[in-house]
Amino acid sequence: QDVVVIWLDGTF
Amino acid sequence: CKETKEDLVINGAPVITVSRSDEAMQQIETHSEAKIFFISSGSLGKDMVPTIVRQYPLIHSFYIFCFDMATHGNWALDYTNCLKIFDHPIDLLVRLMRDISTYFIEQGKLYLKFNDPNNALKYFKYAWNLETRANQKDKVPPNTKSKEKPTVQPDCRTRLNLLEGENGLIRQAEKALGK
Repeated sequence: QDVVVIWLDGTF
Repeated sequence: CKETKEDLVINGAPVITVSRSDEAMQQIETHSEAKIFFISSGSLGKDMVPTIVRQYPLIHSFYIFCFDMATHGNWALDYTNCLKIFDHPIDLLVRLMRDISTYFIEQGKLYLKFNDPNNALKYFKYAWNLETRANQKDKVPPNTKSKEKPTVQPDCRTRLNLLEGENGLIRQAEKALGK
């Protein structure tokens, strides 16, 4: 199983 | 942040940046087979996290960043098993890297067990790199630990100790490969 980082921006 | 994204990408964790909630949902659907680490602000997370958990109850790890943790304490309480909340970006990124590394170590162990040392070694090395970078980042001021008196975080060795050394996981995988 692969890893994915989902980054909903406007975060930083 | 940019540096961390590069670190993650190089070490086996593609980062997909989206700017709207519906795009995020779309990506989650596209990657429904993957282990997803989801990062968002508190205000966006407040709506997104319950929606995601409802549709995909099994997958997730959420990392919420907000300036005022108290404001988000209430809704976040329902998700303590899969959600971590941070008021400093470096803390979030360091924790994310360590959690991904933990996951890679578990994956690597499975590969070792099922006689695929090649992939095991790949995951152990990714994990080692992430741990090392996380330790470096954790030392970069400012961090939240104390604004008045910056403290130098000691290295977190827990997983590095598993990976390194003559009997460590990296060596075990190398031996299995005949190295």
